[in-house]
Amino acid sequence: QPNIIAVANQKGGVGKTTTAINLATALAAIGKKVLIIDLDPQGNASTGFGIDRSKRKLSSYELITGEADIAAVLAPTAVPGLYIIPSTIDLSGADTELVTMSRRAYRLRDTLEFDPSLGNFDYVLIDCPPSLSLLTLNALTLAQSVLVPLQCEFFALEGLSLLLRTIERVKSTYNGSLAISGVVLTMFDKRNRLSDQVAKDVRGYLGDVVFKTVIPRNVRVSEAPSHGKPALLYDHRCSGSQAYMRLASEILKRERKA
Amino acid sequence: QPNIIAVANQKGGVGKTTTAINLATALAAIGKKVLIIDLDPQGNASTGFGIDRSKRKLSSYELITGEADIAAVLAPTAVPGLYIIPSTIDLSGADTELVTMSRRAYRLRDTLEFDPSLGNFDYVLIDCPPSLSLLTLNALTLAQSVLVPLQCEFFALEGLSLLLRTIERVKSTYNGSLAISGVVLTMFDKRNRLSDQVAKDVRGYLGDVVFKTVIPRNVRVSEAPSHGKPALLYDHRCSGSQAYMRLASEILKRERKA
Ligand SMILES: Nc1ncnc2c1ncn2[C@@H]1O[C@H](COP(=O)(O)OP(=O)(O)OP(=O)(O)O)[C@@H](O)[C@H]1O
Ligand SMILES: Nc1ncnc2c1ncn2[C@@H]1O[C@H](COP(=O)(O)OP(=O)(O)OP(=O)(O)O)[C@@H](O)[C@H]1O
Ligand SMILES: [Mg+2]
Ligand SMILES: [Mg+2]
Repeated sequence: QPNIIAVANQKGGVGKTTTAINLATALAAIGKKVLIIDLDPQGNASTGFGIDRSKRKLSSYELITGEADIAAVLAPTAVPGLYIIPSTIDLSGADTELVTMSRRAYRLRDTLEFDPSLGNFDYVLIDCPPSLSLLTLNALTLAQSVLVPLQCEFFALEGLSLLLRTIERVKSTYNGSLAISGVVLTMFDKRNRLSDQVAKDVRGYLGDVVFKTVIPRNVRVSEAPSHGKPALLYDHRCSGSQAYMRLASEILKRERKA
Repeated sequence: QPNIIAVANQKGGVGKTTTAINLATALAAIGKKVLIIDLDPQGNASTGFGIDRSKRKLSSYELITGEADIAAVLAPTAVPGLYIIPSTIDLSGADTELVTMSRRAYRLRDTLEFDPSLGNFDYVLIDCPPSLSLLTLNALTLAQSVLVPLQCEFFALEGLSLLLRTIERVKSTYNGSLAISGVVLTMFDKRNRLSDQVAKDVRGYLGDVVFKTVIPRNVRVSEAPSHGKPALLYDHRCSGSQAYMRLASEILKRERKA
């Protein structure tokens, strides 16, 4: 069975989608079979792989409602070995619809847990929306671990303790095996004292939970989605791409140790 | 009655809170009486004014549930003429709780519309969370206009048409007088071609709806919240503070013409 990782942080704009896209690509480049599930109604992860909105007939919405299985919603990407379950605008109603559904926190797990297609993958990455809503709860209930992108900014640091408390609550109520895969510092700007300060604070607070790999602020990374490509395809030599390759090998190393 | 502006965009990290805090401060500096309502469970706007979490007894949550009025939840800030209704973690349950409440889209409006304290203010700014959830819907139903901060990045541009369609839907279903106050470009980096490209695309698409004032990326702006102060108090001479002062006068100029 695959290693299922939710990429989550309720703070907006911290690099969840960028990390899900580029880490998935880096893992595929190393030879892993990877599935990315776009669980954000904005659909940025789907756009980041160039999946046209008109081609997203079925999506992660149908997984939540149980109307479809992986085989029915799966789409290939330009990256060999990497598949995506795209999201559509239908998903923006899901949070409200889920409130009155039975087993509302387990919908994604109930649909996927025994889906035979899951066995085709080594890694599943779930890109979460910027909230601690029922969609994110569904991802945390399905996943074995949570990867937390953390922008090196003050407001992002403020939200971290709320997120960690939420993960603990999900672990005790919905998913006993949920662990923290790690916290990855994103958009680190070495010219900026604040980045350093936040990095020191987080490492002091969380120690080895924080990945050694730091993702630098790198304009090539933010240009790539406008070409419908992950940074690793758009410019594999840029500092952002190199950092995501290092993050992939650090995750694999942690796996082997565990 | 005050001019009520919702600062909203479902894309995360585009500068909603930073714009709400600094525009409110700039309007107060020009002599307006301003109220800021923190409607984001993250509570970044409250932190940005140095309101300690332990002091936030009553909050915007009690406005949504109708348990309190403005006078009961109001808190002063360090800026003369500027008051805040802080948010607490209670608000993170509001989206789910609201689904089954009566008049769920009108809760904020029902509580505030006839509140006598409202008449003490010239402007009310509502800082919205990064989603098109019931909390944001409550803000859009109460407000007369929406100010949309737009980060000069590709993913942020992608979300704009979804937001504009949502505003149209709210206008026809819940609040016929809702208008767009304008779109303000944020975190503009003149060294970066992508910023220019996004700015050109948005102006081409929306014309004069886009404010002439552009907010530059400026590290002093992101440092200010860690001191519990708006950028205008932390460093009034920096390029970010100057831009927010210009934005305030541009808004006042648009008001006079309207
Ligand atoms: N390392 C980086 N260098 C430069 N820009 C980056 C980097 N990582 C992300 N970005 C840009 O920052 C913005 C925010 O990143 P992204 O959209 O991935 O965050 P998110 O957490 O998924 O946002 P949301 O909360 O809206 O889902 C995007 O425009 C992205 O292109
Ligand atoms: N002009 C600017 N220059 C530099 N940094 C900025 C600027 N505006 C905002 N920031 C920083 O960018 C980050 C995102 O801004 P902010 O938190 O205001 O966005 P938001 O849209 O309110 O986010 P969320 O979607 O989580 O509510 C913050 O860390 C903030 O300090
Ligand atoms: Mg995202
Ligand atoms: Mg905010």
